[in-house]
Amino acid sequence: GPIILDTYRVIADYSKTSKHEITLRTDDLVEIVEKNQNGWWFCQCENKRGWIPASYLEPLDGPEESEDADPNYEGELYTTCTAYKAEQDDEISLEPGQTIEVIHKLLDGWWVVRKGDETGHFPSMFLQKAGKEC
Amino acid sequence: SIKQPPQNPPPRPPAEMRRKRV
Repeated sequence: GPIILDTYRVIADYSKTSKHEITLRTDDLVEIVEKNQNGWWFCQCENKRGWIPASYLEPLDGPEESEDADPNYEGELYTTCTAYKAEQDDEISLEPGQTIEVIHKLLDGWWVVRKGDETGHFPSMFLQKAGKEC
Repeated sequence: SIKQPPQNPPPRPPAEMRRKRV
């Protein structure tokens, strides 16, 4: 049968920053082709196709419901592949090769991780499951 | 075929969205 794609509404203007992204305006409606867990979603809007940040979208049906998975306070072990320096108060800075616990996998690609007593958001694209090669 | 996603982390949610989450 036909493939039905989820429709999302754009909640804020977004200007593309690299080649395969698309620029969208608030209230544009887009169909989602692929949801990557790094927070970039591939979507189509009229005749445009490209990647946009999941955080700029809300589902057309049920915009008040969170689609995020529940947090797992026991934590899941991951290793950092790439360094990231926090730019906002709720982020955490980590060096490559550090083992951390992921406690909340958010669809926007900024997972909540714990390192000792510190907790903060970190880009999921810089993480790999512990024990696997980056 | 779908091109690879951008190699940089996506921007954080716009301010409007962050307020909603609090």
